[in-house]
Amino acid sequence: MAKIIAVALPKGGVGKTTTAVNLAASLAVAEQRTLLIDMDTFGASGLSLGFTNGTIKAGLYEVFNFVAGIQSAIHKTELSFLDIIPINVQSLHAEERLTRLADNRSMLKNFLRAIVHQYDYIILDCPPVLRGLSTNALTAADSVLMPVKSGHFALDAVDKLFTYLEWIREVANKSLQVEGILITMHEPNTRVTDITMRELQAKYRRHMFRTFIPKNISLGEASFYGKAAIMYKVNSRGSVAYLTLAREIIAHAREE
Amino acid sequence: MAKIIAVALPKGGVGKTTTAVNLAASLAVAEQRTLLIDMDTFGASGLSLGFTNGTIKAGLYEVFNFVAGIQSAIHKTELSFLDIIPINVQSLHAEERLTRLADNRSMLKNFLRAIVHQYDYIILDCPPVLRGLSTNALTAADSVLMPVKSGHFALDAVDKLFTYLEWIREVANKSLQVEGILITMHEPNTRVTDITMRELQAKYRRHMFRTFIPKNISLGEASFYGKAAIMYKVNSRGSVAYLTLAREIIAHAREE
Ligand SMILES: Nc1ncnc2c1ncn2[C@@H]1O[C@H](COP(=O)(O)OP(=O)(O)OP(=O)(O)O)[C@@H](O)[C@H]1O
Ligand SMILES: Nc1ncnc2c1ncn2[C@@H]1O[C@H](COP(=O)(O)OP(=O)(O)OP(=O)(O)O)[C@@H](O)[C@H]1O
Ligand SMILES: [Mg+2]
Ligand SMILES: [Mg+2]
Repeated sequence: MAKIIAVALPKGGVGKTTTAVNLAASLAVAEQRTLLIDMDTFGASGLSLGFTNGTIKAGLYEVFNFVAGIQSAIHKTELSFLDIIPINVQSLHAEERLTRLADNRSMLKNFLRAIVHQYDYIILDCPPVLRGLSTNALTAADSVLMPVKSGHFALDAVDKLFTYLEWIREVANKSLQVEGILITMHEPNTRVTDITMRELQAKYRRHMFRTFIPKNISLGEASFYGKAAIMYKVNSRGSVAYLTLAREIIAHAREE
Repeated sequence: MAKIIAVALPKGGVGKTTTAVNLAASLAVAEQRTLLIDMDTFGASGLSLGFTNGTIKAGLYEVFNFVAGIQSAIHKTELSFLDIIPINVQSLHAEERLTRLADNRSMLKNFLRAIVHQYDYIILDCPPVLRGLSTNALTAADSVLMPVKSGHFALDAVDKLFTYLEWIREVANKSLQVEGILITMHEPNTRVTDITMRELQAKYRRHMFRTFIPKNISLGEASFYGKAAIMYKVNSRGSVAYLTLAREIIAHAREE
């Protein structure tokens, strides 16, 4: 039975996609059967692993429209233990339609029942708003991983998500846990980082991962080449950090 | 008659809020009567200028709910030529309600008629999705300024916005122009920057601003202190870049 982890924060550009892709790849390297699902109509997770409109047979769009079964939306990647379901939104009209279908917040949860036994982990890459597809993801998930980039809006974004989780637990998913708060693009010894760390540790110390993800140029480069960092530069600081995060998450799952 | 500029891109964390706030402040320093409107329910523009829930009389939320007139939502800032309308969304319920009200894409355009003669520029800070409040902004705007951070998703985000602009011109705002593509958080001589620059210049050269915004730590720090960079460290590279951008935009407006 897979553990379903949603990667979410209602703030843009904090490293949600980078984390979803590289955590999924790291779990696969640790021989955990892993499925990555792109829940953002922008399609960044698919792009990050080299899936462009021409190479996608079917995606979440076709599944939510009942045009294709979920099995046929699963694509193999170059890592044997990593599969992906891209989103496959190719027009404004398709985006509008998928957003409306996602108003039924249990869609994803219902579709995943058919495949949840094929994987050890399912990772959901969420868009930066707490509606529609993000609500679908949080309704289906066992836990939420919150990537946070240091800055003025970090604490507000985390506060907002915790408030939203309380509502989700009430109306749709009472056992939803917090997987953890992950510091991304970490640049130590700056005033911005120091203030953010103080704010987050004062309020959310017990939810913080021990692993930090450093600011590392090869994480950005790897995405251009359609690869997870581990397949682009295995010994880069970014790759090593995501492998460490995967080990921390696997150890935590084993304790439960 | 104010020029209305929407700051938008369907990608998170590219510097939309930082650009909206610091461009508005720079226009004010150049003694242009300027109004900044926060169109993102997250409320980042308001936070960046030190407006917290306690200090807001009324915001866009009250205006769209016909609870307050637009004049009473206008707040003075420490810059005499800069006013702000914060969003003032204080709960999940309020966010949901405002998002639904924004389904009427002409709301903002109609409210702005009453105040458009009081300003030289109105700057709209948009959320990272092309729906709801962003559609309101693009329906009301004269032009769109696109902040772009170098990276794999930059070109896709710009392509997507250009497609959306064509639709907006057809259904809601036929004279909507492109103000320009602004490179933000610029770190020269990296592979990621070189690839992105090549991609953007090949396709959108004539829309690129001459001004680049460098990666500059004081832009992030200023926000923590509730100030535009110009009021925090006037001679920082970030402040100087946004002053230069303001001059470029003023010169462009004078040519029209
Ligand atoms: N640790 C890191 N070091 C350097 N660059 C990074 C790191 N993590 C992410 N990036 C870069 O920062 C940008 C934003 O990251 P990403 O797209 O993963 O954020 P996101 O939260 O998914 O954004 P969105 O809100 O648009 O979905 C990307 O260009 C990415 O390559
Ligand atoms: N030129 C810059 N140099 C350094 N840091 C910057 C720069 N521009 C923006 N930042 C920082 O990057 C982060 C993202 O910027 P910002 O919040 O303005 O982006 P955004 O596009 O408005 O994000 P969202 O999609 O969530 O609305 C912030 O922490 C901000 O302080
Ligand atoms: Mg993303
Ligand atoms: Mg913003």
